[in-house]
Amino acid sequence: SFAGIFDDPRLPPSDFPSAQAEKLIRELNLFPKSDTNIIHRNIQNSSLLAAGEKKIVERRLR
Amino acid sequence: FPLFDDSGVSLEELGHHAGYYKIEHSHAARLFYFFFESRNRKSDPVVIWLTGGPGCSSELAMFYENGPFKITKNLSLVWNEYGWDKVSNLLYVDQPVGTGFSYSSDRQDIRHDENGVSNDLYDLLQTFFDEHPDLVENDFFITGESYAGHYIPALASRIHQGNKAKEGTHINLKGFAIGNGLTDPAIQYKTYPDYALDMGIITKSQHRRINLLVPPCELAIGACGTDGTLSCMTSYYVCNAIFTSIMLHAGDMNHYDIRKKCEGSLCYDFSNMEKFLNQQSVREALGVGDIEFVSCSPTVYKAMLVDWMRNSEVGIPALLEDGIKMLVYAGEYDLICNWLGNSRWVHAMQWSGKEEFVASPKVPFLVDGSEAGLLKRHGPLSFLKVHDAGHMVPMDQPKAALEMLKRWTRGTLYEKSSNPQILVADM
Repeated sequence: SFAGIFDDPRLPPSDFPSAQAEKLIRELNLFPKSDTNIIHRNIQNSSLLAAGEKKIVERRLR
Repeated sequence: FPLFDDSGVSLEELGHHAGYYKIEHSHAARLFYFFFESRNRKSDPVVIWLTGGPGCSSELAMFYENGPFKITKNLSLVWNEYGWDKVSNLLYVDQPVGTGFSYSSDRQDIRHDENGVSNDLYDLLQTFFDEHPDLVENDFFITGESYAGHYIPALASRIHQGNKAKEGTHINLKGFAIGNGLTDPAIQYKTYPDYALDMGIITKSQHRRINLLVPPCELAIGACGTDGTLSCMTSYYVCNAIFTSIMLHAGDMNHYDIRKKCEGSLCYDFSNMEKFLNQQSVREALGVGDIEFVSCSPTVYKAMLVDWMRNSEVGIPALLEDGIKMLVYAGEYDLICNWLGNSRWVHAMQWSGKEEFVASPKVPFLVDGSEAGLLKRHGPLSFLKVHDAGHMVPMDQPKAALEMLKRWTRGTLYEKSSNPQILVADM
């Protein structure tokens, strides 16, 4: 009884999760430059992180 | 922050903060957060907001739903008259790791389940309250929407467990609220065809046909349970065929708000958030340096797939039994996490007050004398169907959403009117 449903060519293929993630982001008109914030370099100019090895660093905003 | 200020509030008086927390149980991860002290009283409750996706940054809600400011077309900020910081000390966290300004230098820090997510947030809260000891006695509430329907019960359980075990600092958890959330996929996925039929999105024959997908979906989700792995991935594919089938009939309908259409592939335009946060002056104000802003992360989204179909409702009854309040609210025009599916899992949940909750009447939720929603409550459990709203209730009904938060955190969401024959949810 599922014939014609799962094999419906209009249904998404096996890369469905990637397509869904892309769709979610584009629907909101968002264009992040990176897939995720995994950083393999020294972080520069961050006054928050310049505070060193403290567990939490916080600054007041104006 | 380029704030256009016409409110008379002195900028010097504002307690607005941005911070990084170095996650204790990680290789090299830091969570970024915004913290806004209450615009009114320091003794207001502390409220954490969790944005869903999974993998979307907290700034999405901060700028477009319930934060202190909204972004204008010329990328300056204006006060949000209905920001939740009017009644609470408000905390937005970019999470899970990899989202927003939160980052790691080790890919192993990407989280795959609620255990990882809730432990990171618990550890952050512990350190946050060490940094803000003046807030530790305040009532604490967890809020959020969409995929946060998974995160929120997990974090509530983690905090409750930590409190009971006298682990670290006691967090004064009083309740948690889930807005248009995904919490119990077994019930919510099989409700899609019924909601779509009720709202005229599909016909009866289409409903009958799509319903053929429900038994295999139920079977797959049953195998997934609360901690399955491969079975959960399988059920993601099987069950999403239900939603996709409905959308094939819905055309360009906006699945976050069925009253609207998506123009091309565009359902909402949140692009100003990215433009704003990528400005040099703003980045300097935040202190984030050259860390990129990842508005929504596809990698984080995919990493959480194994978690998607797991039942996050299972820990809730224990919280209710211990008097922790839960509010489930849902905008009535959202399809993707629709009110009917949410109502059904809340009604089906096994706890000591189940029968009384099911039997309790629906009463109007009044804001300024107008019905803003329909409310049911028994004991610590409340369910609110919000009128004229889609997936993002604080964006669509900001005044009602602020009232909801205010009354719920103060225990006045549901009060008897002076006329004993009429129960109304009003001040």
